[in-house]
Amino acid sequence: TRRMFLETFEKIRSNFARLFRRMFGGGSADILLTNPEEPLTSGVEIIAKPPGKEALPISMRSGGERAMISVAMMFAIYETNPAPFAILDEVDAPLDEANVDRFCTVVADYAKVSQFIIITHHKKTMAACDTLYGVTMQEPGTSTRVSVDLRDVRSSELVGAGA
Amino acid sequence: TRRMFLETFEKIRSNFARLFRRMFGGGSADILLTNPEEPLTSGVEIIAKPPGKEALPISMRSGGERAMISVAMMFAIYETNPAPFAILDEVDAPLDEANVDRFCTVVADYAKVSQFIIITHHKKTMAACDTLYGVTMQEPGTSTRVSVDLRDVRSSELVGAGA
Amino acid sequence: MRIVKLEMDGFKSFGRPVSFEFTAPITGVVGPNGCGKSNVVDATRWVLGEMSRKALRAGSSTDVIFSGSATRKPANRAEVSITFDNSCGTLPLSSRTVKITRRLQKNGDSEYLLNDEPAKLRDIKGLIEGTGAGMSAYSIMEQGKMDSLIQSNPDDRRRVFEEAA
Amino acid sequence: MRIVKLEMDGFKSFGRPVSFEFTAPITGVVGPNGCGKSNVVDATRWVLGEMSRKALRAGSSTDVIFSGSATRKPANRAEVSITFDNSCGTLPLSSRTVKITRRLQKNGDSEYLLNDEPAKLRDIKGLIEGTGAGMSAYSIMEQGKMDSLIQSNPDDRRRVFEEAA
Ligand SMILES: Nc1ncnc2c1ncn2[C@@H]1O[C@H](COP(=O)(O)OP(=O)(O)OP(=O)(O)O)[C@@H](O)[C@H]1O
Ligand SMILES: Nc1ncnc2c1ncn2[C@@H]1O[C@H](COP(=O)(O)OP(=O)(O)OP(=O)(O)O)[C@@H](O)[C@H]1O
Ligand SMILES: [Mg+2]
Ligand SMILES: [Mg+2]
Repeated sequence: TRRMFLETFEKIRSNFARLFRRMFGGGSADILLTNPEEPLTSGVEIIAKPPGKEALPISMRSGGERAMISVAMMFAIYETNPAPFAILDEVDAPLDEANVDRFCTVVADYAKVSQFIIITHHKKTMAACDTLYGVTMQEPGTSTRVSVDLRDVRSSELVGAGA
Repeated sequence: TRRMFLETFEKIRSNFARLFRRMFGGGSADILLTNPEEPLTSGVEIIAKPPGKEALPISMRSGGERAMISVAMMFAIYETNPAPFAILDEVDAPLDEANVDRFCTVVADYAKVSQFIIITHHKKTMAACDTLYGVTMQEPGTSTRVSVDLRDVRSSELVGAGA
Repeated sequence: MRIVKLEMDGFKSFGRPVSFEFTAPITGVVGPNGCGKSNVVDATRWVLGEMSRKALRAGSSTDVIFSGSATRKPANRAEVSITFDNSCGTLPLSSRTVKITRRLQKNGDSEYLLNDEPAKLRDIKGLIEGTGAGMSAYSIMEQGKMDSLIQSNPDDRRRVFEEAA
Repeated sequence: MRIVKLEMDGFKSFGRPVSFEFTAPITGVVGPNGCGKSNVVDATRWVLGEMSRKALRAGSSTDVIFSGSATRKPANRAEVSITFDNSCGTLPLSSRTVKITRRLQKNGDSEYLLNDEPAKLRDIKGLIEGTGAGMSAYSIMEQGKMDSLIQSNPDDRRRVFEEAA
């Protein structure tokens, strides 16, 4: 209903503004109804201004920036109704090392409340996990679970093996 | 025209079959016209069978497998008409380390004929390049070129810093 | 309402039984391309009642049954079980753990089990969705789908917000 | 017909002149998210006559002009130059190097230069495309666009093949 939508929208909006600043280490962002008179049929505009940059349509942002903005949006929505568990499948794929770090820090925070399962190819993300499972095909075409030692990942992290 | 399309199609088809085997270290793949009677309006079916696996619709393949199939397709088409230069923007993003290696080996082969410019976040891909340029924003919002020493990348590769 | 365990057998690439225990706050799942990581995500969606074949990257519903490999025959049925820790009483059942099972036969016959007893899908869905006013039972971000949250189409975007409200 | 040099000034995030020399068989371009790597790709497409604003990730054609930053004023015009080594005589010109320049003013005025002399876009396009029977002048695979080569829509796929034929 209209009031419920507007209430939730306002919550997401303030969450998103705060989360964007956290993911980008500054700057500002906002979401606006293109047609505030008709919220239930209105489109939604996203304005994102990374630190030091001008506000541009988000279609002009880079692959990694869009991924960070998506993560901020995902958690902005999540905060209005935290799910007991969340599965993230390679959301860190386009991120550089500094952004993978920020992503992991934000996830670690929410992991105090919800359980996270994260699929990744990034060593930094692996190092941020509490437990690691490997999924591989020792027999071609058939999946099996293997144990992966976090200590191996973390020590290779220390010698600068990054994503 | 019909004959030209069919000739090119057959070339791409045989290139693709060979390239798939190279990218996947085996298996087989094929492309077929869904309506061979009407080649100029027919759709194209792709059948891919990685080593040890059954033939499945490619929508069921993983992100990384689809990326490898796309690379095989790109070079299959490229071989019918090699362009003097090619720019690849983060095509290796979803690949695991073994697939990044195979991708780099294939690119190195074509680089004997064409000039390649590769944008990447993967250290293994960087190590396979002859020269590296860094693009960064020392002043926020303004891009500059910086020099990146391949030797730093290659030495971190030797201590096992992977993708 | 934490996940305790996920077990699959005959589902997609899980040609033999595989199980995962999720006890930590953050569990990482890693491995080479095409080896089954996203299939773990599909298994979770499927056992919780996902019907959309597109969301499961399948052409027809029986496509999720293990179709065999060079060294293993196809499976006759797909089965996935998910076990939740219910000690906080979030789910309106008396048991400390709640186990949901979904099974699909080659001929299309489908069944659901709740704590190993036959159950109806709508009861299971009601269980998961009824854990509080419009509570989101789970949050899944699929591979390559993150961009859909910031769709360039303002109407698609509004739909994302509507689902949250 | 190798690229020798790419220079940009006022194009997208290149608020001040930047140039790249491409002499090696494989040149890698690396750097943090959002710093301008894909903008180098956009610059290459743009100087070679790309008109599609969607392909350039722009809303309107003047969106490619550097719009300023916290510490730098917007640019009045965008300019990109690409220089090719023509010693193999691929391009039907007598000069050893061929330089193509594209300039766009804030007011929308657009101009092209060939070896620093005013030229028409169609002459430049003819030059690049006319390097042999249907020769592909360049091959660009954009970030996130690889999947379009193996589109699930059979008709989209056929279009990919048609372009090759
Ligand atoms: N019904 C099925 N029967 C057998 N194998 C299947 C079935 N459905 C999917 N697969 C297999 O699962 C593979 C894809 O697995 P999945 O998407 O989980 O990979 P992944 O580990 O996520 O890889 P990536 O890192 O590339 O994303 C397909 O290549 C296919 O071999
Ligand atoms: N007209 C413009 N004026 C100023 N800045 C612009 C303009 N157009 C694009 N940009 C900037 O370019 C950035 C995107 O750059 P680009 O896509 O090249 O990043 P990238 O290095 O490829 O990053 P990634 O690794 O995430 O793909 C935008 O964030 C924006 O700041
Ligand atoms: Mg996957
Ligand atoms: Mg980019």
